Amino acid sequence: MARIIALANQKGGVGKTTSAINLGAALAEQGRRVLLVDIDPQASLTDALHIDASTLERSIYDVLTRQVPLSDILQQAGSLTVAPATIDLAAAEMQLISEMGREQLLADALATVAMQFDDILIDCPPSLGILTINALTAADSVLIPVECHYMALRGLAQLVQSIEKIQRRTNPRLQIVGVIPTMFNDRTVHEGEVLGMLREQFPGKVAMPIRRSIKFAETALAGKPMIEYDPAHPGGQAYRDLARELLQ
Amino acid sequence: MARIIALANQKGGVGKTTSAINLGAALAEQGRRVLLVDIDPQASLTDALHIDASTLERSIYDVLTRQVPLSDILQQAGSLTVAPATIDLAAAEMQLISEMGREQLLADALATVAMQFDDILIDCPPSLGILTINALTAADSVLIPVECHYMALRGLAQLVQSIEKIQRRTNPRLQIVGVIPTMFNDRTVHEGEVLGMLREQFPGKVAMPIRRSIKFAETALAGKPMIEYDPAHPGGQAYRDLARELLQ
Ligand SMILES: Nc1ncnc2c1ncn2[C@@H]1O[C@H](COP(=O)(O)OP(=O)(O)OP(=O)(O)O)[C@@H](O)[C@H]1O
Ligand SMILES: Nc1ncnc2c1ncn2[C@@H]1O[C@H](COP(=O)(O)OP(=O)(O)OP(=O)(O)O)[C@@H](O)[C@H]1O
Ligand SMILES: [Mg+2]
Ligand SMILES: [Mg+2]
Repeated sequence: MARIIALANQKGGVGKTTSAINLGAALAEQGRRVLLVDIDPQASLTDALHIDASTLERSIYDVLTRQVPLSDILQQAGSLTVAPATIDLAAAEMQLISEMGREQLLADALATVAMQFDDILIDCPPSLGILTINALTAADSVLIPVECHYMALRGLAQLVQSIEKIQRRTNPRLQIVGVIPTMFNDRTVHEGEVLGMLREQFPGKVAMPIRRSIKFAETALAGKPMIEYDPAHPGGQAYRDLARELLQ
Repeated sequence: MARIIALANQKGGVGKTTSAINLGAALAEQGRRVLLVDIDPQASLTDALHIDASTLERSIYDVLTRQVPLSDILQQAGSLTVAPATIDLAAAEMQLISEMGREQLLADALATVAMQFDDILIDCPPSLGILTINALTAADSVLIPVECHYMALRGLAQLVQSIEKIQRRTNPRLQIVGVIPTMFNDRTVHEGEVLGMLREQFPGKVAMPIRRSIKFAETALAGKPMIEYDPAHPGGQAYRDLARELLQ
């Protein structure tokens, strides 16, 4: 049975998509069969792996709203399998509101392919709406990417509350397995202080920081994870270390 | 009549909140009466100005869903007046779905205070849902903060399409008045290239970049705009320049 990990944080621009792609690539390098699921209407993950959303007839939108089988929409991006998103997904929030059991839709879809993968990573949008709720209901683990800025700290209490609500109501097995400090600049006092606060709030769960590097932005333009774009780059190594920690 | 400016971009973490606060402060410094409206359920703007959301009995949520007068919820933060948000706002997306004329709710509320202000800035959440649609329907101008990374470029076409749809359906006077390159690192080739692409896509509308500085993250911890936190800082000057451009 596949392990299902949600990359979630309603704060925007903290490295959810970048972490899903690079952690996924590091797990695949270890021989794991990895599925990346894009449930963000921005379709950043789909685009960053150069899957052209405009050529897709079907996407995760059709799986959630029209019972199209998940296996019908899967795309290959190097060593990674991707369930892509398109902009149609923006309409899903409104369409699913009145649906019975709407939180379970993604969990049900992932169950149909769980035997084919070892790890399923879900890239969430920057909100706590119905799409992120679907991801947290389907997942057994949550990884929380965080930028070490005060403004990113603030939303964590809201996120933890939402996770606790989901544990009580729809998914008792959900666990926060880690907090990933991303785009970290160790030359600033502010980021060091915020990192300290994170370690106090989440004792034993804060991974080694992933340092800020413009090369991560370049990888999205190139359509590749860092370990393919620049195999010797320390950023790729940091995600390898994270993958190894998760596998223990 | 107040000028109403929406800070919008569904890409997360591109400096919407930071731009609303610092542009607002620069306009107030020029003697303008400025209202900042927080319609993001994360309530980043409310928190970054150290308005304690947990002590508020009413917020923008009550204005949109219970017809509480906007003037009843206003708070003062130094030279700025703020219409604060609380986490309740997350429920508004679902509650407003079936409401008649739901796109106009914010516009109607702002009309009740428009005579008291010269500039009203609206800080949008990182999505194109009903809250951002309310902001774009109420506004006469849109400012688009963008990080000069490939991943931030991608969503602009979606944003422009949404703006065009709003112009056709609910708000014909809406105009894109500017694109603000934020958190800019001029020592990288990638950001220079993306800035060039922005200038091609939005000729004549791209403002001077606001450079990356950790001091912006510190201002949120201090609860102040940059021009109060560190009056000589070039980041504050960059927003003063932007304010002057807007006033012409
Ligand atoms: N370690 C890093 N160093 C420098 N830039 C990074 C790093 N990680 C991610 N980035 C860049 O920062 C930006 C934000 O990252 P990303 O898009 O992955 O965040 P996100 O949380 O998925 O955003 P959203 O909330 O919009 O979904 C992107 O342009 C990405 O290329
Ligand atoms: N010029 C800058 N230099 C460095 N950091 C900045 C700059 N502008 C903003 N920041 C920081 O970057 C982070 C993202 O900015 P901000 O929260 O304003 O973006 P946003 O678009 O409002 O995010 P969201 O999509 O979550 O609403 C914050 O931690 C902020 O302090
Ligand atoms: Mg993302
Ligand atoms: Mg914001």
